[in-house]
Amino acid sequence: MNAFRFLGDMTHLFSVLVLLLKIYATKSCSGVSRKTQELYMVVFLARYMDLFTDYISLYNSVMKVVFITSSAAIVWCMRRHPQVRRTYDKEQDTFRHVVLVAAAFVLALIFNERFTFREICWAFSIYLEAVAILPQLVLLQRGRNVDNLTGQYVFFLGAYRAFYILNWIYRYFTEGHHSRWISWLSGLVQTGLYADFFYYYFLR
Amino acid sequence: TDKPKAHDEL
Repeated sequence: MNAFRFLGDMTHLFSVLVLLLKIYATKSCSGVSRKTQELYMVVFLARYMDLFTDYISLYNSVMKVVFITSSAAIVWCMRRHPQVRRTYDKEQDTFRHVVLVAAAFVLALIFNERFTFREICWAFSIYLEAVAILPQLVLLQRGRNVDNLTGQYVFFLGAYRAFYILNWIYRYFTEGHHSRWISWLSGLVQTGLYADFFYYYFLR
Repeated sequence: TDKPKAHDEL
């Protein structure tokens, strides 16, 4: 594992933990899109179905469990926590996220490495992850002031994507590792969405 | 046929 990949994983982990701690410490999820969080939970569940079938390393397995549980904890807080759920901006968070799930699923059925359950789940999770931030971006643009922590959350997520692309470039040259084109393309789309956000974020 | 590679990234 190279440094880019590790930094990518760490910024990804950090973004999720920052968000969870923010919600837990302030007992408020104001400015956080529950739809984006639900999409991420679906992404992790679909991608890490291989947890028990393909063992890569202890590091990978632990991280998979951490991502699934932390994203589930965020969704649980926003739906069930007696104080937190009252602070959810339901009227603002109107993005039709089911459309994204359906589109990602159809894409995964058409474009996959192999027409198997595992590969379709994997491709589905990659496509969905690329667009899962959209409800959050829409919510951020509606709110007048971007909350510091919510801004940081998106910042760390963006850093994660950037590091992963550097990781693929690095692996391409050092290991001759051909990262699958599905991840390349989706990764670029995803990073582009963040770049667009930061452009406006820093203008403000 | 070759066995599909496992996904080694997160």
